[in-house]
Amino acid sequence: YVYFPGRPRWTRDIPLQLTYAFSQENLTPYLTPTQIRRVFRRAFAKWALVIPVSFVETEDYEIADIKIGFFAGDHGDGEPFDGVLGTWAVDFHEQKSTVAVDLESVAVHEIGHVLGLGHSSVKDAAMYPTLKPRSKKVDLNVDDVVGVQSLYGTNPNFNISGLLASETSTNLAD
Amino acid sequence: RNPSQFTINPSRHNVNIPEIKRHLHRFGYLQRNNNNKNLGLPITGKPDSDTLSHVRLPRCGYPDDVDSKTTAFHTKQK
Repeated sequence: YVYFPGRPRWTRDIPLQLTYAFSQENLTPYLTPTQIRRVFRRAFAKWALVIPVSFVETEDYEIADIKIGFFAGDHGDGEPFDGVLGTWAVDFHEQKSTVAVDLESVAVHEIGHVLGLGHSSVKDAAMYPTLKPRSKKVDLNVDDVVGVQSLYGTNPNFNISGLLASETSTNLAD
Repeated sequence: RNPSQFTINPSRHNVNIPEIKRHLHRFGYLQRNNNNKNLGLPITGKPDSDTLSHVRLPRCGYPDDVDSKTTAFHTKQK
């Protein structure tokens, strides 16, 4: 795992609560707001499971800690996007495009950035910077978990042995 | 980010490491003289298929190496 220079993190009291809101003007037209909300709720839950941080949706985009939207080109952070490369997907059974990109996997990754993680070199980590079209990576890897827990501490309800057992079983299956 | 300018039908015989690095530098993806290992890829000294496959994959727009960002990263048109 990698941190941003200076190791920035949210510094309010623990347990930390962060609000998130969706842009009303900058959503993607072929997914419904309900589909997008459901995906992000699941993605936030992955991180909330391992650290003492909760994420609460708010309607007020302006004051939300985390603002979610779909943007193209220059979007204000000095790193303009190239433009449309594929199609967002929430269900590969419905979305048959060969360039479909799983929205939940990307959401999990981007939330990792919001929490302070940079790009990992561990291929199975959620924070690895590439994702093949029509593939999913929605579960946190040990690398992601250790990285984010060293920033925020551990959720008292989280048991890392469950995650390790799950990864061992996946590796055996591979 | 779309690296298609040089990855469309690349030929093994006419794509070499310096050329790739010049291209990545020109478009702000890589600093000059950067020999760092990245993405967990093995260092082979040639544009191997693993590396080229990764270059073609859709990826997060945030730079990998945030420490080495230069002015060019922000001002060059991608």
